[in-house]
Amino acid sequence: GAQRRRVEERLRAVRHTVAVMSGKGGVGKSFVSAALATALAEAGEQVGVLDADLHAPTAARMLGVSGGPVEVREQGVLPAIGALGVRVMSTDFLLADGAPLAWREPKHEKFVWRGTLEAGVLREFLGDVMWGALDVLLVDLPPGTERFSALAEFVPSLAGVVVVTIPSDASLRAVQRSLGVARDAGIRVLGIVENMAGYVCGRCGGLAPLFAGDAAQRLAAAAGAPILASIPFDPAAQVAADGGVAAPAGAAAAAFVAL
Amino acid sequence: GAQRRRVEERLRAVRHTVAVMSGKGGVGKSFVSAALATALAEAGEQVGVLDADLHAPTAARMLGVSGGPVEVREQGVLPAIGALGVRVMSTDFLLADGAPLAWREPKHEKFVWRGTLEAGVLREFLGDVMWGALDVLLVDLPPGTERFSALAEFVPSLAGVVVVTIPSDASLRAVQRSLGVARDAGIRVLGIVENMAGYVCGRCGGLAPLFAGDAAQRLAAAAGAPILASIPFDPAAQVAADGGVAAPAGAAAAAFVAL
Ligand SMILES: Nc1ncnc2c1ncn2[C@@H]1O[C@H](COP(=O)(O)OP(=O)(O)O)[C@@H](O)[C@H]1O
Ligand SMILES: Nc1ncnc2c1ncn2[C@@H]1O[C@H](COP(=O)(O)OP(=O)(O)O)[C@@H](O)[C@H]1O
Ligand SMILES: [Zn+2]
Repeated sequence: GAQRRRVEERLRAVRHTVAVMSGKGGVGKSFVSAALATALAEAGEQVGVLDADLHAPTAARMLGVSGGPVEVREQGVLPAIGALGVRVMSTDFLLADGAPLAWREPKHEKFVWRGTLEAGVLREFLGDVMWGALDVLLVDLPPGTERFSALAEFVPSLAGVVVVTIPSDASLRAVQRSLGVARDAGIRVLGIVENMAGYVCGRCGGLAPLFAGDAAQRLAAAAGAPILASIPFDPAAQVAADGGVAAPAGAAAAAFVAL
Repeated sequence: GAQRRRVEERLRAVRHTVAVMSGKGGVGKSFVSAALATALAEAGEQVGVLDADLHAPTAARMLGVSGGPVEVREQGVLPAIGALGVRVMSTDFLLADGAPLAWREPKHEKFVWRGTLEAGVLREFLGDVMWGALDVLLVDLPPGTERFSALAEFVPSLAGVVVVTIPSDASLRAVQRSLGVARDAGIRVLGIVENMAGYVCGRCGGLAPLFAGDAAQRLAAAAGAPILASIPFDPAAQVAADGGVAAPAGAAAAAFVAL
């Protein structure tokens, strides 16, 4: 009702809202989100990143804005501004350093409110943040399917979802489990990003094997979507990303912009 | 009340119950759980593995038992038997191939029951599975802190928790967030396992850099607990583990048994 209209109002000047998902944690979903956002900004697009991975908010730090106090105005909350003008909103800004995201739940119903409260945070990040005019708003989802239904409900104009996977069968199975739920929520798969596709050896410089498997190819075929990029694991990029400088992802952005 | 007594009764013949945790997904928590269980079984211990990571149940497959139908008897549910006689219980056995774990929640309260239902599965795996006499029951927890309070409540005799981390600052921060909650729940840190500590290059054979950082050393110092093992990423071990043969972890098991 009223909340949906508020979100719709707030996102009126956002041309495309795109979610980034993965089947399980640790495959580089935030790394890819930050790289994609940076590459789009380098191409002159106005970009926002909403970090909806509430328990492991890592995208903000990779975009060079972590722990910043958020400014609350009359008309809403100002997002933080990262490198190249990328606008960012994340629970990373709200949690005291090192504190987990914990709700003051009524003691006896400890488990009851967690899901409801988390869906509320996503709604607030969508509806109360002053995103302004954007070409692309990337929503970095938590791994799995927890926020799909809330996202589809609040953003009926969602362009679709970019799937991040590593080559392994374990990741293939985890994504397959999630894609069924995405389809049921009416969310389109825009493309697949294969990450940790081989390892750029810090000793011999060659491309060595890391994760065996062809998850990206099988997911692309099943979803009828293109592979947007295949990114190797580069130890130098890991140091840079965890230090606030997102990896170069020119190829992925070019494929993405073409969408 | 009655449920706690049921769990207590069921675990009476289990000498040590140990949880395995991580701060975020993808650091190798299940890989280490399967390797630890296998190494303990090789040392002649009777071992069980309870996969409490309901949305990404991967430990069972690494122990060579996936999708097996579970046998329900009058006195309880029979666990599956993996390599070297390791007893295993996992939602992997309950989910139809490729289906996500989804609850038939009342439509309007979609978020409300998820937490309560998930805590119920952990209680059932503890109280209704015929674990029998075990030297060690390993509980592979989901990443983060969600099940801590339920575990501490149902297993007051819990020996403690083994923390799995990769070297990165991101993993350090994620584990630090979780350790505060473990401390509040009265759970002791038994030791730290550093995983993906360097990469055994499939081309030049040398140990090359993978994740920069010293998370394991800092966590061990803060928790006053030993580093049980430091395991490099070995592409051959990844292929084996995803195919049902857990990695050799002799060093970790020896340090663990010594606990
Ligand atoms: N292609 C890559 N090259 C180098 N480091 C990477 C790459 N992809 C991910 N990483 C690193 O791996 C870790 C996990 O990535 P992250 O984006 O946090 O995963 P997720 O969001 O899927 O949990 C981070 O430390 C990140 O910097
Ligand atoms: N030390 C290692 N060497 C080789 N492969 C590993 C190692 N640790 C983890 N893996 C692989 O990495 C992937 C992620 O590990 P997993 O145990 O599923 O992580 P988590 O349980 O923390 O999400 C799996 O494919 C696993 O086989
Ligand atoms: Zn090499």
